[in-house]
Amino acid sequence: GAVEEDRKVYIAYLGSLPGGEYFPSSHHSSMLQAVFKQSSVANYLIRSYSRSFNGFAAKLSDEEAKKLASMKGVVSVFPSKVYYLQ
Amino acid sequence: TTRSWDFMGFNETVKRNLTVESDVIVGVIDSGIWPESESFSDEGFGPPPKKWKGSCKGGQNFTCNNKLVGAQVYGQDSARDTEGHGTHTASTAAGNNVEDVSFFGLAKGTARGGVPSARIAAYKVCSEEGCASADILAAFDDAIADGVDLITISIGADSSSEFYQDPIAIGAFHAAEKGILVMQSAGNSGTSGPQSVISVAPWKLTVAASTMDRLFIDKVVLGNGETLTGFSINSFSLNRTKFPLVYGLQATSDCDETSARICEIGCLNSSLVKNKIVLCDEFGGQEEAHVAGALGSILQTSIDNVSFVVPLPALALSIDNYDSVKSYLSSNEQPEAEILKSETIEDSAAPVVASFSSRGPNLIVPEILKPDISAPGVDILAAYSPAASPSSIATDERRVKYNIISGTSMSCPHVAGVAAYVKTFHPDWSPSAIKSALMTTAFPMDPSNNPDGEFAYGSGHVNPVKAINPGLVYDTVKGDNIRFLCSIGYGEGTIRQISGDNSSCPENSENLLPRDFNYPSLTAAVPAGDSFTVNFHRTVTNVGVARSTYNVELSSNSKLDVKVTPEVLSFKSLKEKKSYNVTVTGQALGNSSMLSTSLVWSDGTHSVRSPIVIHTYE
Repeated sequence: GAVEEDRKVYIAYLGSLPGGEYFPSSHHSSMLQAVFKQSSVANYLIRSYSRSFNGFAAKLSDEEAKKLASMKGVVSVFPSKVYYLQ
Repeated sequence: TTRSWDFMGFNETVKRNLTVESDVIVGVIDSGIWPESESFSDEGFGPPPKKWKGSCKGGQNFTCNNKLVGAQVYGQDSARDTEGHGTHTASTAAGNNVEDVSFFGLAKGTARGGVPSARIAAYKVCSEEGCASADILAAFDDAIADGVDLITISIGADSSSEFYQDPIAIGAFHAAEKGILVMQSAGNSGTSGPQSVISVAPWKLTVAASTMDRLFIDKVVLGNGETLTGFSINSFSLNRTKFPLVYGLQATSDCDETSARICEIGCLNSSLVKNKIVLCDEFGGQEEAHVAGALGSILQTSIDNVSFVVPLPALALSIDNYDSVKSYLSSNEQPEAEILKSETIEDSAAPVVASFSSRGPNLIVPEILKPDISAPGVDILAAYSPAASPSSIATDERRVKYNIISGTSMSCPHVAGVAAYVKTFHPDWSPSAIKSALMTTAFPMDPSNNPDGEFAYGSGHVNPVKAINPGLVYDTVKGDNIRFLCSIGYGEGTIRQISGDNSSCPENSENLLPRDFNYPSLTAAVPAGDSFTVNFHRTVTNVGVARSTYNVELSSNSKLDVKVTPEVLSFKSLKEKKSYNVTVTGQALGNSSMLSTSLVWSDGTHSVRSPIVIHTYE
């Protein structure tokens, strides 16, 4: 029920990729579905990290980020900040 | 780079392993790249090495070649560099040798990267608005999988953060687990003081910026004949003609006094500065001087020995020299001056850590010394994007193929180039072994010229020639990074998740200390006001001569008593490991203070040097 404008990009870091058969995008989508309690999450999942480690970036409200952070298998959830050239 | 490599003794005739070098791929996470630059021409290059698994997805109007083997862009249309920064860093790390380049005749020479025969993969994560964490993490995800050998990233946040919230620490961790060393710039917040270093994880190599012996200066000749020396990279000549001087405060129509003195944007009246040299109390006033159409500008600065490209005849003066000009201006009815074209002089004090280079100690893990090492990062000439203004001022319409810029961004790819060079001689070395080789062979820096000592320069100034033959290395083995995380309080579940296996913290992990991580420098944080005794445990691996004996040498510091056990390490074979303990005792220190000394393991040929730092910063 979060207002769209309140959502910002968060990164969910899930650590290393698990061994064996694993489908990162569908896992990431199902995690978001659990947070949003709705099946359509394509508009919120911005990026999946799945080649070298596991995680994703998604548009979340602060409350949704907290909920995601409490889920099993999540190392951290943090806002995507702006970094600068040095 | 027309001077920086030679300054370190890394001249064009050093021995190279060219076949291996051409198989090295340097990943550059930055603002993109200018693929048509001569620094990235693929003349003489064969096809990419077989291990390369990446692709060229540079977007519109972007083509890779056998030198620039890969490109990827995140959140934008093209990997083409419109800032100039990514082109500069990539060419410093691994650009071709390009003869006879200069910035309008200044700093003329051969521009070259640390490993000119290596390949480059560019990952564009920054635009003029900055670089999003989500994109940075995506670039690491790709670069690691693409098969790069090293990653250089001259990007940072405003402040340091916990590893699990830092995309560069996360990316570098997984890179290290796959054998890829990541170099990151220390940050440019040195003037904010201690604890400003933003790259804090022990699995990264954090690079400070220092000067080299080529110093850019500029001069202004006042109407009374007095000549004052300041800093700028001013490519303009006024042809021996003096022009009227006017103070920003006198040349405004609309602004309050404070804004007018510093020539804030919109403050100067064009008709009052036309054909005049305008004085501004801040360096940033040059932009308004240029926009308003002033003929030149004299600016006040608090930063010494760093020169920036200016869009008009201009120079920055120290507060004292600037006051002299203001005094001359106010005491003469027709004050005038000529600003000369910049010149270079030899700076015998170099290397000195730049005032802008971020300082330690490490705010997140106080017992891991950061920055790790220093390298040239002041007034570096390297390839640039012809789409960008050389002064970064929009109204400066000049376009150049090579530009001179400063920052820890510029020092970082120097160290990446050296790390790549070491890798060409030791392709099987781990990231920690390469890092150790760079740190323990670094030139010691002179604390009298660098009063912040190790908090400014880490282990010292990178020494490429020595780095390929360090003798001993402080290697970390599989699981050490995880055990380090245990030592700073990461829980079992988190550890398993990060490692992706059944890793667990040792039973007594509450007794693990971050300072016992097998790091090439030794740092302890002790409480202020109490005498102290601290112990360090280290293990070295022999990579020099099979049968060798190393003796410990300690530099003197009357306030620290250092004991090393054993004092002799005898090796019978290569890759053999030996452990030793260090005990440091001392009297009580005040708040926010530090003491340092060093230990060296020497076999008469190799000198394996580690700084020892004791501090009371919280």
